[in-house]
Amino acid sequence: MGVVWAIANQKGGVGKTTTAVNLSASLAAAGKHVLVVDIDPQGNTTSGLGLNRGELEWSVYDVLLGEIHGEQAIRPSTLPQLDILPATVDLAGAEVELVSMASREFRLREALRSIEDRYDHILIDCPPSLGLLTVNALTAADSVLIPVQCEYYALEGLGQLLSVVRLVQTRLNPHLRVQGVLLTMYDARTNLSLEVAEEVKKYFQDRVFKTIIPRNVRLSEAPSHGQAILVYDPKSRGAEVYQQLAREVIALGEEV
Amino acid sequence: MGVVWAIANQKGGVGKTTTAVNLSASLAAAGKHVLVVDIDPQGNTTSGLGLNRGELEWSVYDVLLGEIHGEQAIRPSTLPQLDILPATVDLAGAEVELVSMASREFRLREALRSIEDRYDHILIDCPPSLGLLTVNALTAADSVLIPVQCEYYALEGLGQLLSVVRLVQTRLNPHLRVQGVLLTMYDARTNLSLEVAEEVKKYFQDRVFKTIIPRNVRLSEAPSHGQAILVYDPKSRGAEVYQQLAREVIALGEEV
Ligand SMILES: Nc1ncnc2c1ncn2[C@@H]1O[C@H](COP(=O)(O)OP(=O)(O)OP(=O)(O)O)[C@@H](O)[C@H]1O
Ligand SMILES: Nc1ncnc2c1ncn2[C@@H]1O[C@H](COP(=O)(O)OP(=O)(O)OP(=O)(O)O)[C@@H](O)[C@H]1O
Ligand SMILES: [Mg+2]
Ligand SMILES: [Mg+2]
Repeated sequence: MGVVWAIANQKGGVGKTTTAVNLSASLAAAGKHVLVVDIDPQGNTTSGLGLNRGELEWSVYDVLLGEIHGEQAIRPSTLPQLDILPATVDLAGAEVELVSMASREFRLREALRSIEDRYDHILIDCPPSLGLLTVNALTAADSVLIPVQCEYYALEGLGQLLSVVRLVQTRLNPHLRVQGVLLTMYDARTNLSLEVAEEVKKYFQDRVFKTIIPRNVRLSEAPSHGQAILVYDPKSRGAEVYQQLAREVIALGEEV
Repeated sequence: MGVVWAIANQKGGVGKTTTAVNLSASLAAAGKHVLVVDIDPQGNTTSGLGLNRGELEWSVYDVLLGEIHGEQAIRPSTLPQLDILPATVDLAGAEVELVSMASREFRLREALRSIEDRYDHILIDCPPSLGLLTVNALTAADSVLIPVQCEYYALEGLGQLLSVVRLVQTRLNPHLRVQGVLLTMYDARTNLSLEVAEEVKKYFQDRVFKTIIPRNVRLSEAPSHGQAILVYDPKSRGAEVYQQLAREVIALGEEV
């Protein structure tokens, strides 16, 4: 039975996609069977793993609207043991279309039900908003992973995000846990990073991943090659820390 | 007659808020009367200029739903000649509420009509999405300013953004111009920044602002003090470049 992770934070640019791409690749490299689901209309996870959005016949849009089953839209990535349920531009219209549909918050959860057993981990990359697409991910998930960039504005939005998570836990998915906050783009040279990290640890205590992702330019170069960091530059600091995070996530899974 | 600018890009974390806060403050410092409108439910521009979102009686939410006039929600900032129409958390529900309302795309434009004459420039900070709030800003605007972070993923979304701008130009606001793309977080030490900047200049030609915003840690520290950069650290590189951008924007306004 796979563990489903929603990677969510409505603050933009905090490292949701970078984490979805590189954590899923690192879990696959560690021998796990992994599916990554891209429900962000920007489709950055889809292109970050080398797929060409224009060539895709089906996408997560068709699955959410119930036109096809999840299996039909799933594609292999260039990495063994890593599959992807890709996003295309038509996903941009999904939120408005979903609003008036029955069980609109459960569409993704229902779609994943028949494919969950094939994977050890399913990671869902969310858009920078708290709308219906992110609510679908939180309703489908066992755990939510919250990337927090070590900057001031990223702290501000956490209250809003947690209140939506609580709403989902009470009304839609009592099973959902805040498994952890992941500190990203940590720059040891600045006080700001240190202050934000202290603040986050004070508030979230043991729900902060021990692995901290430093700012590393190789991570921002890899997407232009459509590769995860462990393919683009396996010796980089970025590749190391995401593999360290994968080990931490696997150990957590064993506790469940 | 004030010039209305929408600061928009659905890619998250590209510097929309940082530009809204610091360009508006720099325009005010140059003697212009400026209003900054925060229509992002995150409310980062509101707190970035030192307002406490919890203490606000009215906000842009009440204005969009037609409960009050714009004037009633406008507040002075700590800077002379800079006012703000703030956002609060209830704005998060606005998109779903607006969907079923009459002339839903024109709510902001109508709200600004009676106050436009009091300001030389009105800047609107948008959320990281292409939903109804951003469409309201584009419908109300004379010009759109598109911040583009010098990173790969930021390039990818430009096509989608431009097609929404074209849609707004044909159906809602034929007057809207793409005044310019602003390159942000430029890091001269990396090839990536150079490559992205070249790519953007090739595509947008003369519609790229000459001012390029470099990565500057003082810009990311200022928000935690609720201050624009020219108050927090007037001698910093960040303060200099945003004042340079203000001069460029003023010169453009004179051409119109
Ligand atoms: N640790 C890091 N070091 C350096 N650059 C990074 C790091 N993590 C992410 N980036 C870069 O920062 C930018 C933002 O990251 P990313 O796109 O993953 O964030 P996001 O939260 O998915 O954004 P959005 O809110 O738009 O979906 C990207 O250009 C990415 O390449
Ligand atoms: N030139 C810069 N140098 C250094 N840091 C910057 C710069 N511009 C913005 N930042 C920081 O980068 C982060 C993202 O910027 P900002 O919040 O302004 O982007 P945004 O596009 O408004 O994000 P969102 O999509 O969430 O609204 C913030 O923490 C900000 O302080
Ligand atoms: Mg993303
Ligand atoms: Mg912003």
